[in-house]
Parts: sequence; C-alpha cells; structure tokens
Amino acid sequence: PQLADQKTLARQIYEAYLKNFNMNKAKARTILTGKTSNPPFVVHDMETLQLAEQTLVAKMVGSAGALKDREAEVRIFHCCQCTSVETVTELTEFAKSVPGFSSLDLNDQVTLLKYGVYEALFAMLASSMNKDGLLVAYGSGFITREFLKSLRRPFSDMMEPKFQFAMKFNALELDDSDLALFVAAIICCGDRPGLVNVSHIEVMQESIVRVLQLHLLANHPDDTFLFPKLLQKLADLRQLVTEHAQLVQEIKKTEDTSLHPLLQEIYRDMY
Amino acid sequence: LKEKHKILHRLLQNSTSPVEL
Repeated sequence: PQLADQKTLARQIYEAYLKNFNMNKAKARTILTGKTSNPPFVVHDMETLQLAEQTLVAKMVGSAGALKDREAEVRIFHCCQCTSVETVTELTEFAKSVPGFSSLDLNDQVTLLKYGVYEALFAMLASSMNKDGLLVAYGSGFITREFLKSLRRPFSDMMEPKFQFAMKFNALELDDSDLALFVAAIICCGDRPGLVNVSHIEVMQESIVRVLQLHLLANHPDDTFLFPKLLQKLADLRQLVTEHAQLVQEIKKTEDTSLHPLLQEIYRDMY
Repeated sequence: LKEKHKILHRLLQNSTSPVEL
C-alpha cells in the first residue's frame, strides 16, 4: 500500500507539472534538436533582436511598445522579467496542486514560494538551454549565449552563470517526470527562513524526496548516484539565486529600469 | 508576511486573477 501511495504522489505531481507549465523539457528538446517544422527565429545581434521584437515579443508582451526607445539591454531585461512573472504564476498553480501544499499555513505557503520560485525557475530554465543559447517566446525564438554575453555590464553577467549551471544540470539527463518531483522538492523545503510550521512542511518534504529517490532509481537504473547528485544541485541552485538576487539589486540601484511588483516582493528581504 | 507579499498572496488565493505584465 505504501508503494501505491508513493506512485500516486509521483503521478499527481507529474500531472500537475504537465498541466501548469507552458514549456517543458520534452517540448524544448524537440525544438532544440530541430525536430519541428517551424524552427525558432535566432536572435544573435541587435538587428535580429529588433526583428524578433517586432514579431515574437510583441505578441508575448503587450507593453513592450513603451520600451521601444530604450536600449537593448533594458528591453531584454524587461522581457526576462515578463517571463519570470509568468513562470512564478505557473509555479504558484503547480505548488497548489502538490498534495498537502494548500492546507499549509498561508504565511508558510508565501514563504515557500518566495524562496523556492527562483530556484525552481533556474532548474527548469536549463530545459530550454543548450550550450549555444536559450529558447524564448514560448519556443518561437532562440537567443544566443554569445549575444547575451556581448551586452554591456551588468546585463552581460545575468545569463552566463545560468548557462554554466544548465550545462552541468542537463548532463544528468533528467526527464520531465524527474523534473516535476525535483521542482516539488525545491518548493516544499523545510529550512526556508521564517517558516511557522516547520514540522508540517518537513513531513511533506520527506514524502516528496523519498518518492523522488525511488523514481530516480526506477527511471535511471544505470545512474545509482543520481539522487545524491541532485541533492547537491539543490545547494548549487541556492547559490545561483543568491548571486542573481545580488545582481538584480545592483541593476535596480545603478540602472534606470523598473522591477515588476511581484518580483520586488520576492527579492525584498530575501537573503 | 502576507501584507508584504500581496501579489503572491493573491495568486495563492485566486488562480483566476491575472498578473499584469
């Protein structure tokens, strides 16, 4: 009976993942490996960026027109924020579908999302990346790593650490069923600062982590160390988010750009 | 905490209200 419960939990979390996220690894890999009839439009310089903005981004971000006279770095930063807000919204819906999450203390739900969404976001972002670039605009565009590196500082420092993480993370060859449990484990984490009912969350976390361990053993029988490797990735993601939050604070201080209110809430008093 | 995270709180309580991009 216990095994049946664990399988049910794994299935519920995987179904919530497929239902709530617009992009997933299977979709992204199909596009990145050229197995679609519509290959993504490649953004690799200022000219192709402008072309993409006139077509792909205009569809995605209605307010992009207000930024048309701003420099490319600011426009790209705005697009990153829009994608982040959308993913945070998806992650919130996903979290609510994880069994037990919605019955947690509401303050604790807020805390778990505040600290978990960026770690989850960067873990999932790896699915849309290869060594050369990143899928954008729902997979209709591909922005090259070199172009992102060529932007002026501090904007050029934004994505390169995510690519470096993604290359190592993608080497683990997780699929969406693994990622669904990994993302749930990131969110249901008992050691976030300020949690009220830690024991309640730890019970949830233990069952998700146990299911993740069993799932990895079944899904990757040749990689017996995959589970401890993934636990290490949790620590790497925390570091990645800390550095990202510092960079965003620097951009906010030194650049004339606005930060979306939802992202402001998340970054405020974070670390 | 809920007061400092009004949008997150709203997202948690009401899935139908969109977040202005």
